Amino acid sequence: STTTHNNDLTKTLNNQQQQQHQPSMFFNQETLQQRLQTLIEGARESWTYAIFWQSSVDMSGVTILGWGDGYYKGEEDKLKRKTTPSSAIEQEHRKKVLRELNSLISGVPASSSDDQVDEEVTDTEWFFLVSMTQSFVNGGGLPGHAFYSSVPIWLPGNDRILSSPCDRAKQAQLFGLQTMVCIPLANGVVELGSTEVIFHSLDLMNKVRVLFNFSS
Amino acid sequence: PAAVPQARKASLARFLEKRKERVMHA
Repeated sequence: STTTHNNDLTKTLNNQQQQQHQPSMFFNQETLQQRLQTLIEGARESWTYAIFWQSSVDMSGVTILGWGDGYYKGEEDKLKRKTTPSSAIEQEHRKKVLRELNSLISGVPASSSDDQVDEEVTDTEWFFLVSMTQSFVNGGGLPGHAFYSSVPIWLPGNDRILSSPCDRAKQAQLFGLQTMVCIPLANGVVELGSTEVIFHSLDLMNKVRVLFNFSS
Repeated sequence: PAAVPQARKASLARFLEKRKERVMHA
């Protein structure tokens, strides 16, 4: 189903959310990236990625959580992973999309012999890429749920992730993520994911709140 | 409104660049 949903990832990245209003921002893309990187690289735990979902209001007054920025670190040790390798067809699809995205960014026509694309596109890389096309309306999805309830969500381990009613959590589990965290803030949500089981950390929660206190 | 696709493209460009580095050092 992921293949079907993401057949046109390139177009989606170009066109999605064109009608969305931006809230007044106290940050820019560069500082956001630095904050995400600081959070992940400075953490004691091994996080695979961090995403900032930014809240905004569309023309009809609906609150939307959309992609703000993300930092992908990757897995510490891919050999420890116990997920089933994706099929050859799925890998071909991912590589094709990656070539198109490379072409979109570089402006150079896609080539079937692109070295960096020949490397397997891992499940967590793909999950991170697909996340760029997603948004959550009116409390939908794991980030939306955290934002609307103003309560952090911490799902350590497969059982906890699978017990979530949110599709994003189930999708994450399918792609090998074993911990998902969503921390709501005034103007968005910080989401963290890991292929390892990581239990609740007050230190991390505080770090997020300090790092993403944009008005300071 | 154009800021959103631009933000995504910036994220994507960064992701692809870092992936390139990871592949080269693998």
